[in-house]
Amino acid sequence: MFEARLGQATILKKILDAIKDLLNEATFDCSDSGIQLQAMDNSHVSLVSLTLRSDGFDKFRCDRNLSMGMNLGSMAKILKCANNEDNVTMKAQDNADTVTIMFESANQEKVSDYEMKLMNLDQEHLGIPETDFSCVVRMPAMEFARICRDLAQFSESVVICCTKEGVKFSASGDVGTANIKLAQTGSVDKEEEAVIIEMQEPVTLTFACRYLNAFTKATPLSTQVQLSMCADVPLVVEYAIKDLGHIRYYLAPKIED
Amino acid sequence: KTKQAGIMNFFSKK
Repeated sequence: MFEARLGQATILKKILDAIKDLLNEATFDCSDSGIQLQAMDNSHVSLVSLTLRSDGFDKFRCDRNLSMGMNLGSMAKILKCANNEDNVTMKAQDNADTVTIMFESANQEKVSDYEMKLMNLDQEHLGIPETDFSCVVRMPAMEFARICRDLAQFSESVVICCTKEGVKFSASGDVGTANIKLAQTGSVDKEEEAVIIEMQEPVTLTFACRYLNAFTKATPLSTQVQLSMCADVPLVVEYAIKDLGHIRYYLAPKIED
Repeated sequence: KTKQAGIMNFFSKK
């Protein structure tokens, strides 16, 4: 028996919005420690890794490890039927071929349930090596989304250059060149407005704008985003999900042809 | 000129 309950459906809606542009379907691996999802996008350029800890749920029970393959378009249709403040419960029997998603209004006067067919997905799990990153940048998630959106107008690629002075995002194309520099913030009143750079050595890497823009669909989940970079390895873009877990996106760099 | 690398160039199958 698997049962996981969250106080607000809005969290699950935001999580789905953060992955459904990259993935058509995905396997949710459930165990007593929580829910994990790892999947590559269709073109095998990026990898999405979602971790939801069992202690972040209002109620969590998972007697046997369970892998639930879900069509994310179908899940989105079901979640559209929930009000943001509704409680949401996911339930499945051991070895079931369906999952039940139930919404309850705060006053318990409306209860709806949706049974969704599960899929058998033949998904490859990748081993992600431990990396000592050369640069780790923490910045407001909204600012990162704005930069990715703005620079995508000028080129398919963005160059991220990180030094101890700051981080520079550049794009160059037919229109010309765009550069956005962010300096590390001195003192800020609000922690969520800070730009913090931890640098071991400077790094310059090139990434495809369309994936970065897809990752920024996670912006509503978190006030801050963390970018971890190292020469010739994938960029890690991480959004914390408060008291519940995190979503990490790994993006392979563009390399010299 | 740059070309897009694949994620499996970096991460191995488990």
